[in-house]
Amino acid sequence: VLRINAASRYYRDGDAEIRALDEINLTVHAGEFVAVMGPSGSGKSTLLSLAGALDTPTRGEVVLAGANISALNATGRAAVRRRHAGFVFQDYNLVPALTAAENIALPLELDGMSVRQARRAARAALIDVDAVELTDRFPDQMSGGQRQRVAIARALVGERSLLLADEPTGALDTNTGETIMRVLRARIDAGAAGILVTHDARHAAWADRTVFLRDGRVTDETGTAAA
Amino acid sequence: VLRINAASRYYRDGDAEIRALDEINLTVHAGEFVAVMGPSGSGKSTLLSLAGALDTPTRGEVVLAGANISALNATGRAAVRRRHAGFVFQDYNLVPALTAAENIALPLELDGMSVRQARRAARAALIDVDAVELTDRFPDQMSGGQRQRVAIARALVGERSLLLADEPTGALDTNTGETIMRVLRARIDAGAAGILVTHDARHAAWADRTVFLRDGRVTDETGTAAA
Ligand SMILES: Nc1ncnc2c1ncn2[C@@H]1O[C@H](COP(=O)(O)OP(=O)(O)OP(=O)(O)O)[C@@H](O)[C@H]1O
Ligand SMILES: Nc1ncnc2c1ncn2[C@@H]1O[C@H](COP(=O)(O)OP(=O)(O)OP(=O)(O)O)[C@@H](O)[C@H]1O
Ligand SMILES: [Mg+2]
Ligand SMILES: [Mg+2]
Repeated sequence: VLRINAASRYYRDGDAEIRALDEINLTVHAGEFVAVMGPSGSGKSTLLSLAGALDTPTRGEVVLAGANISALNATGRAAVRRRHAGFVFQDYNLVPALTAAENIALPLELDGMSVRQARRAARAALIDVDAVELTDRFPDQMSGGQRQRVAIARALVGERSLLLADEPTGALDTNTGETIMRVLRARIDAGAAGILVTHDARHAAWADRTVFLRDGRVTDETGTAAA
Repeated sequence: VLRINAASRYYRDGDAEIRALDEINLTVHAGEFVAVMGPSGSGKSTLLSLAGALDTPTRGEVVLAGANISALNATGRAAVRRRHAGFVFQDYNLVPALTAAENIALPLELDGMSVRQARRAARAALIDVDAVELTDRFPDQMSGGQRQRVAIARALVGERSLLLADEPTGALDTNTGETIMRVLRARIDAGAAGILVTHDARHAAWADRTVFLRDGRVTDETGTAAA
């Protein structure tokens, strides 16, 4: 589903070069769940945005669902991303003018699904993340953790082949966090590929293997990687 | 420093009444560090915004540094808040057009401090949160945890008598989180009063006592409360 080959992402800051990612290799197959851990600023969110074709590498290549994203323009990348990736952003990124259900239904309506069907799927996703009472609430009427759960629900609809979750339990208490991990694991077992960025080792434990980043590089890898 | 007396905060949602907080009592003295824990949606952020005069209670009263905030208008509350409270918001709330150092210096410049002096204090705060390399970066050039640390540094300048931190370590790895807790604890020991909202029991352990919220009410309290 995803192959990242010697990918790097550099930024210019004045005359300094910031190596957000440096020569990263990562492959994730269908049904595989990879956790990514590392200090603040180590490149985790950058890795996820390359994986989901939100950004292009400065060097190396990213192949998502067979498409080399460096070969695409912004429109091409958006098309690949919309069909294949479900994103949970670190800052949630909900549409302020839409209710929780409308936010969740949006990717499905963009897929061409009827509003009626999309709303039904949105309701099911809200039940999964234990947030059905939030259906008609707007983002500014919800708590941080409630917005996070709605963002998770949005990533779960439409059976995307690659789930990319950037610290999806950061604003959640332990119990709610466990509920979310169970839902994510079920999705992977049903065939999705998943990358979970987390600071919580107990959540990383739900994955099949964990990759450790530091200063834009992979420093370690643990867990039962496919032999 | 802070006395909350039978305070409630209700919202209208159509014809439903949402009790974000219901009859809360809380007193925090100088040098006292209180942690607040509870499930997502239980009222923690709401409690912090009442404590810091960002919001007024629907019932009951909030007295901050001797001022009854229900008796003040928005301008009056802003004045009390600016002088007495240092806030770390759940979504950081940095000014996008200002660099890290400028964001941190802003409360001091609003206090009337010279730009030169304010920048020096901002640099010291950046050192405290281990983020001095971010001095001239803009918020959109920083990672989630980097923004969070800048938000923390901003709350620490100006020796505010009440520190209000809403999940300030949510986006931080364990080591960086420990650094932040040590800095907060040092501030409390130096005389500030502090309320820390957290989902992490290991961070709550740095406080003198922990208050547990559920559905807008206090359900439990633990720790060595002042006898
Ligand atoms: N404008 C609003 N209209 C309706 N309900 C609201 C509004 N703002 C907040 N609420 C509700 O008030 C309750 C408490 O919210 P609060 O943000 O204090 O929770 P919290 O404990 O901080 O949660 P989290 O851990 O998820 O950040 C939630 O159920 C929330 O949905
Ligand atoms: N536009 C930019 N210009 C300069 N540096 C940037 C820019 N965007 C990101 N960076 C830097 O790239 C590095 C990696 O950022 P990234 O957001 O991937 O970190 P992260 O591991 O997700 O951190 P966190 O755990 O704090 O969310 C950081 O040092 C960050 O400051
Ligand atoms: Mg990040
Ligand atoms: Mg909150």
